Amino acid sequence: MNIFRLAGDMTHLMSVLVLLLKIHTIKSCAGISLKTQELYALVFAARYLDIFTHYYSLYNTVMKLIFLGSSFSILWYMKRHKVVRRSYDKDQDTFRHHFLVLPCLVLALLINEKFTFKEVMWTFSIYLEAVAILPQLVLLQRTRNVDNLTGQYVFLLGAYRGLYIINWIYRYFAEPTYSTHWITWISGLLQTLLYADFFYYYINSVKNNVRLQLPA
Amino acid sequence: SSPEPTKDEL
Repeated sequence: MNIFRLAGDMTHLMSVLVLLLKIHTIKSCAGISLKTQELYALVFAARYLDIFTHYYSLYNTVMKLIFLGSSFSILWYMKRHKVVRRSYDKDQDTFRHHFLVLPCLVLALLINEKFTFKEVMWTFSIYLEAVAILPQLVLLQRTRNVDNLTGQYVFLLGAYRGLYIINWIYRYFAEPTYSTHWITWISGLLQTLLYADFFYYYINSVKNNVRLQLPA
Repeated sequence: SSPEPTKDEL
C-alpha cells in the first residue's frame, strides 16, 4: 500500500461520505443523479463478488463493505425515503444510463484477461465505472448552479481517480511483481479525462471564491 | 496460482 493508493481510497471514501452526509442532514438529494448512483451500486456489486471467497486484508474487506453499504444506502434514500426522494430532480436526470450498461457488458465479454464469470464481471465493473459519472456530469451541466456539497462530491471522485493513476505509475516502478494492466489503466485514464472539464470550472470557482457554474 | 496484483485494489 503506497501513499497515493491510500490517498485515492480516502478521497473516494470522503466523496461517498460527503454525499451521505448531505442527504442525511439536509434531507435533500437535489443535484444528485440517481442514474449515476445506480451505476455505482452495480459497479461495486459486480466488482466485489470475491468479497467472501478471497481474503486480501482487513482493510480491503472493510472498505468493500463500506462502499457496498453506502452505495445501496444512497439508493435507498433517493428511492424510498419519504422526504429525500421528493427533492430528486427527476425531470433533469434523464440520461439513458441503461445504454451504458449493455456496451460495457459486451466489451467485458470481448476484452478481458480471463474468460470466467468472476473475471468478466470484474472487467465489466471496471468499464462501467469509467463512464458511470456521465449522468451526474450531464445533470450538473443542466442545473448550472451547483451547490457546494455536490461540487465537492464530484471533485473528490475525480481526485480519487487521478490519485489511482499516480498509484499505478508508482507500483509499476516500485513493485517487481506488478505487471501491466491495460484494462484498468486505460479505463482509469478515460474516467479521469471525463472529469477534466469539470475540474477546470471547479478550481476556477474555488480560486475566485464564487459558486460553481458550468457552461450550458 | 499466479498473483493478481490489481485485484487488491478497490
